Amino acid sequence: MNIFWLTGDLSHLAAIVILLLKIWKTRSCAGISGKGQLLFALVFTTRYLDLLTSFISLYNTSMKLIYIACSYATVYLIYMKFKATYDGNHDTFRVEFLVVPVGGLSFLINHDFSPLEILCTFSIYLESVAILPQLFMISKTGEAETITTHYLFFLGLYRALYLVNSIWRFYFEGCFDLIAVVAGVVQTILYCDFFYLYITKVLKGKKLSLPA
Amino acid sequence: PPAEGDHDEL
Repeated sequence: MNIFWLTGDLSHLAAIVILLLKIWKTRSCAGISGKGQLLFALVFTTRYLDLLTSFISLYNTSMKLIYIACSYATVYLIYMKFKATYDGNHDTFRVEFLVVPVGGLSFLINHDFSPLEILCTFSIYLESVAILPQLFMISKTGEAETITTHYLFFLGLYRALYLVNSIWRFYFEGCFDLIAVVAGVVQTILYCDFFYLYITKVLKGKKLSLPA
Repeated sequence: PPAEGDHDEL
């Protein structure tokens, strides 16, 4: 493990916890895409099936369990506990346009044609685009609460740090996972526009709002 | 290096 890997994981954890706490403290999931959170729950579920087949480390296992538990808790808060605050009218991204092509691609391009590996590859491809429902929702409403932008920032930062981790591991450990790197680049690119707005607006104390 | 199919990253 290197510093980029660890800070990537912690950034990912921060994002998940920020979102969970935001919904819990404000008793509201306004401005949050429930569809996006369903996709992330699907991502964690399909990727971490190896919890049942292999043990890597206590750190690895506990982080996987925390990610899964938090993502399901978030989905529960949005669709059950605080359902009345869920803004379904603005959460209209067609997720089948992501899940179906990504499912097809994971059958075609993977490291090994086995159920577990295909599901894991599916999760990597899906994660790279899973933020689109949330970004789409922000573009529809034209604004985002500041705490939501912090969530998005840490979520985007995590994958950027993982890319640096991939470079590190290529040089110092001689391993390179092309699927993870390409998906990571796609994922990070999708955040670039948001990163720009976050740095130029939110960090200067302004609310993130898009021109009409 | 980790063996192929060994998903040590999250």
